[in-house]
Amino acid sequence: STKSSGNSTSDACAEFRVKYVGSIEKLQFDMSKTLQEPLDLINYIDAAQQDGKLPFVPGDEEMVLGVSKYGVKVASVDQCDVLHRHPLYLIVRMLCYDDGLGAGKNLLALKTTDTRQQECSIWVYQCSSSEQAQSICKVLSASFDCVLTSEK
Amino acid sequence: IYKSAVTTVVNPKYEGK
Repeated sequence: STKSSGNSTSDACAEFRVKYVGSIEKLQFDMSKTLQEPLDLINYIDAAQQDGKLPFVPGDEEMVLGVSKYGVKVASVDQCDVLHRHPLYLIVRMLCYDDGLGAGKNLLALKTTDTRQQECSIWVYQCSSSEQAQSICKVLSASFDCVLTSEK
Repeated sequence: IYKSAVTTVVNPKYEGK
């Protein structure tokens, strides 16, 4: 069973059960500039869902999303296969908001870039509740701080 | 679709990008 490694602030690291909605990859840099404001990003995801580029609801399979100072890792529940690995230094921002479908589910949008910062990608996951989404944001924010302080 | 509170976490490395 996946043991949650607690949340000692010095080394923030935690695992969460989420579902994968979909992703929009390799957006050109000028496109990514229009996606800086949270509401622009949300509207972009909405539009992608309307256009069928992103589903409205995720697949049934639950996944384990791990957040640590190394970044975000998404693996199958039995942790046998890793689906996504987002290194912390390539994560631009993370956004969480109610999906508006009335079931209290929260969407998590992760904006990542490539090493040359020419393109960006949007990864969308669904959390079971806003509390879960908030704690994911907290651990990620702690991870950024942890890396920032260690760089000084 | 009505969007309630939005929480954002920005990587300090990309502040303003």
